[in-house]
Amino acid sequence: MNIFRLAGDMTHLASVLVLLLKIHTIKSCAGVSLKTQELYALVFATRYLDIFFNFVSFYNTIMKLIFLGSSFSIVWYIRRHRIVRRSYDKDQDTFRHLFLLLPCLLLALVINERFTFKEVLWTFSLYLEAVAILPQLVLLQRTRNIDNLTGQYVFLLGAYRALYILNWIYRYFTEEHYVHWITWIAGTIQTLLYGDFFYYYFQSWKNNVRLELPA
Amino acid sequence: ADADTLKDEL
Repeated sequence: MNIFRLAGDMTHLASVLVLLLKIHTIKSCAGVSLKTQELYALVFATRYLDIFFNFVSFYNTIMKLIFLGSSFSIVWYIRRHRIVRRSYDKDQDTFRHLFLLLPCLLLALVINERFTFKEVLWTFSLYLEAVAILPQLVLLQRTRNIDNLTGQYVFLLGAYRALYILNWIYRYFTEEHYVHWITWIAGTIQTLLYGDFFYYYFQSWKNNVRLELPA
Repeated sequence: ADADTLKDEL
């Protein structure tokens, strides 16, 4: 475990906590894309299939449980919670799941490290995670007033991805036989998707104005 | 080389 990986995981954890905190305390999910949250729940469910069979470390198991638990709770809040679900803007959050799911599944069936059930699903989770933020980014662009917590949530997620790239670079130079093209390419594409958002996030921060993405 | 190297990441 290097400092970039740890910082990345902590940023990821912070992003999820910020979102849960917003939903739980303000009892509102305004500006949050249910589509993205459902995709993340599926990402973790397919990636952490081995959670009970393949023990890596105590840290790993706990983090996996947190990500699984938090992603499914967020989906539950938006869909089922008596008050929270009223703030969900279904008409704005129109991105189609299948549009992302099918290409990711097909790609995972064709491009993978090994053609086994577990490995294909694991690869699928990587491809899906790369694009799962898209419904959220589209929703942000449609929402005129982005509240601070939603902006911070997306910023923290992007920071987590950027730190993972630094982690891969570090591991590449410090560990032998550390080459993983699929993970690196999917991860880099995922990080690039935040580029635009980062630009406007820093602009609003620098000028001390409310974050607003151009239509 | 272990193909599972990355499986220690989240």
